[in-house]
Order: sequence, then structure tokens, then C-alpha cells
Amino acid sequence: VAQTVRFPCKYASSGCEITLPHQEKAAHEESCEFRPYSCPCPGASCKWQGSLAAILPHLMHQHKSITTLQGEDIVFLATAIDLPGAVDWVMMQSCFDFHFMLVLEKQEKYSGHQQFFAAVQLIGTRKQADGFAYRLELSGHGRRLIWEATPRSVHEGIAMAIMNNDCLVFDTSVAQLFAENGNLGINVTISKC
Amino acid sequence: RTHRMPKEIRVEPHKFAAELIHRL
Repeated sequence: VAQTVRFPCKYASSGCEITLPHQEKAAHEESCEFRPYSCPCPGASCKWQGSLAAILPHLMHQHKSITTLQGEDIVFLATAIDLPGAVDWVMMQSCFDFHFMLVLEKQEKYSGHQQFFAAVQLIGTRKQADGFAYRLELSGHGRRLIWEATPRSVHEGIAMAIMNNDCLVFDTSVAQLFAENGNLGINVTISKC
Repeated sequence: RTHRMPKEIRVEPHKFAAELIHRL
């Protein structure tokens, strides 16, 4: 009986009209567009949840230190990259009538081996994110390091991408090749595909 | 076509994790 009965998605109250057999519920609910969005800021400190439309106001009111730059092609200058410990650099880039959150994170996944992870996430749905591509470029002293990918949606977040190294990854010695006066410039280009 | 220099923004390090400790 359980296999034939169809159950409503747990986000029915938020507007999801889909009903499904029990064994398909979990997978659907994980990617359901009516699932509340969590705060896209890295680090698990902010517990905010809400609708997609409420994310930008939340960032503006609760995370005032995050600055926004207009343009499809910008340079994200992360300062003091030699700061010890787990550190994040976050900014927003607005173009094509969307906001993209750029995150550079320094972490010690393996003890004694600090690495930098850089990724871009769209303040939008997964479907909207699939319509874009982003390009991160480190360049300097005759060297160039480029990563191109599809931005994640804030619905998925970037924690998983960072955990799976599915982003720009480089360690501190590589960072030093491109850094100047302890600052690292990342050229970020967003394009429609 | 002159190559327009992309706009640059200085981003300070942010210890989000520390933000929680700060709030406790």
C-alpha cells in the first residue's frame, strides 16, 4: 500500500503541488524549489533561512560587510591572504540583472596543508544558474591559472563544491606566485551561455 | 578596441566562524 499511496511534498505549505511515492520523497524534497534557502555566507555561523527573494535583503541587513560590484568582468582583490587559520573573503558581483556571490576560502583540510578554494554561486534557482558560466583567473609574473565552470545556485550552496574540490583550488605556495604585498587579485568574469 | 581595465574591489578577510563566537 505504501508504494501505491502518493504523499505530498513536505514543502506543500510553501506552494509545492507535487505528490510522490514514499521512496521518491526524500530525493525530490532535497532539490524542491520550494525548500527554504539557507544563508549563502560561508561558514555555518548564520542560521537564517527564507525564500529566494528574501536572501538579498538578509545579506544587506545582516551581512553589511559584504560589498557589491557591478559588472561582468571584475577583479576581486583579497587582502591579507597570509592571515592564519580558516578565513573567508566574500563579495557580490551584479550583472545580467542577477547577483553572484564570490567566495574565496582558506582552509586546512589536511593538517599542515592550507589550501585556497574559490567558487561562485548565483542568488537564484538551479535552473537560472545553468544559464551562466563563470571564469576565475589568477595572473601575474608571466603565469596564469584559470578555472571555468557553471555557478552553483545558492540552493545547493558551495560547501559541497569546496568539499569535492569542484572549484578553483590552489595551495599557499601557488597563491604566493600571484600575490602582491599579501593581496591576491582574482579576475572574475561572468558570461551567459 | 582599447582593453578596458576591469573594476577592482578590495575584499577584507572575514572570519564568519568567529562571527558566531562573537555573538555568543
